[in-house]
Amino acid sequence: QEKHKILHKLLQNGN
Amino acid sequence: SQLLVSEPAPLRAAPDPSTPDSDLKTLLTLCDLLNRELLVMIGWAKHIPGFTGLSLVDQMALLQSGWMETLVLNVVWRSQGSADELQFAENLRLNESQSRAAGLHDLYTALRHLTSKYQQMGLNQEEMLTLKAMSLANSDAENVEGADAVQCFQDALHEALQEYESGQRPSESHRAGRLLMTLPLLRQTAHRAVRCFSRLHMEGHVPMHKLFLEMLEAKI
Repeated sequence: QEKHKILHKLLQNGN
Repeated sequence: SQLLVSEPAPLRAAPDPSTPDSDLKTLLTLCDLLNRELLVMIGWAKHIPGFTGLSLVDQMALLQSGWMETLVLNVVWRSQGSADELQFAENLRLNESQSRAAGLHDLYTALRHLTSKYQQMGLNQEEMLTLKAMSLANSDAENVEGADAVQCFQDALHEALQEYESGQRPSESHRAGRLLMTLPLLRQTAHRAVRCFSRLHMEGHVPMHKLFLEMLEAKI
């Protein structure tokens, strides 16, 4: 997940 | 019907008005468009029934594995009305010679092959949307932690496709199967697209957005 920060954030934070 | 109402509006390409037209400008415009489309697609995925019921780790795994297939299906769907162009957006269409000039000939050939296949089948929007959701659900991601949950997610989409076809095209008993049989070509096409954009990135002429690169790196 460290390596895939943007995707992780997008999924966690909603749109 | 959930997929129909969740389908995002198509994006427009946003070419930099201060840059003169060139093959490099085409590539910059295309990469910018695809990055925005990727962003929209991640938001869209959350509306696929069952997706947000998966663990965050599995949501990431499916997206990292299947994102290019969904982008490819979008382009192929938009190109259905054309005999020889790829319609990346209403205002970004490339024919064979334009694609070749931009270094995208392999991508053009691959996407047109899949486009023709769906044109011959008369793919409709409901089918395209279901296949798109399936391409995520069935992306064969490694390291899935909730295999049973992913299986249920796939089964629900498969059921939706079968129910749709038996209701709408009862005389075509092989329709759902024929659509599923296009998925290997979709994967192959997406693989060629990933190779094409990786090459562009390695050549270093086209700066790519962070999200697009992050997703590309997950595929290499």
